[in-house]
Amino acid sequence: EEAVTDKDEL
Amino acid sequence: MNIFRLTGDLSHLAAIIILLLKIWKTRSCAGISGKSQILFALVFTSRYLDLLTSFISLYNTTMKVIYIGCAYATVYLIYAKFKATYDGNHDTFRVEFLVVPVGGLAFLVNHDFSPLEILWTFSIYLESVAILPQLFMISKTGEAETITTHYLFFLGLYRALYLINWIWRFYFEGFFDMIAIVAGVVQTILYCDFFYLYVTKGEGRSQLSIPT
Repeated sequence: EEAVTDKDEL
Repeated sequence: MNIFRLTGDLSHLAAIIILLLKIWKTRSCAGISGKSQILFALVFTSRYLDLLTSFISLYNTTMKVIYIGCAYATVYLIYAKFKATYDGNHDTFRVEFLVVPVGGLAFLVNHDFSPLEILWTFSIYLESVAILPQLFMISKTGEAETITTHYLFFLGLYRALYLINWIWRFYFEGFFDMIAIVAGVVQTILYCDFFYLYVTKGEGRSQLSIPT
């Protein structure tokens, strides 16, 4: 499932 | 990942480690707001729940785990191990005035009305104001130890670097997240007064006095 927000950023 | 994002992360890491080491080495958490530290633990917990659902990179997972671990370790040192040195009388900011409105806002303004995204949004909003109990405490006592000011400097610098990272990502990747940007701007503005004092009065002093 594609995340809506950028979970790569901390 | 661009250089601003990386230095932002490292600045954030430096802040967290500086605080943890300061408390550990001096065996004291005097002058540190336990309430701000509980809020930061809450921020990391609600934001990094994706650790349980997806894997992004080794760097990403490692940093998230370190941030969460250090946040809880700091709370433990303040409220358990060095509880006797905790300056609770001066840590009187009413956190419910932050958590309740921020929780409501996260429900109303988010990118997707799902538990994980609402919690992520909540963490972004909460982080932007989580330092207020600490700044309130310093304004109340009128001073902060030098090492505490270094902690605040790196903590403030981190989000400022993220702002530059978002400008970079907008131009080169077309990436744009209004919630993160607005919250990031608010967060950085809260540190501006402190940045000014840190640069103009902080050097060569053992303590930073904040005019009341």
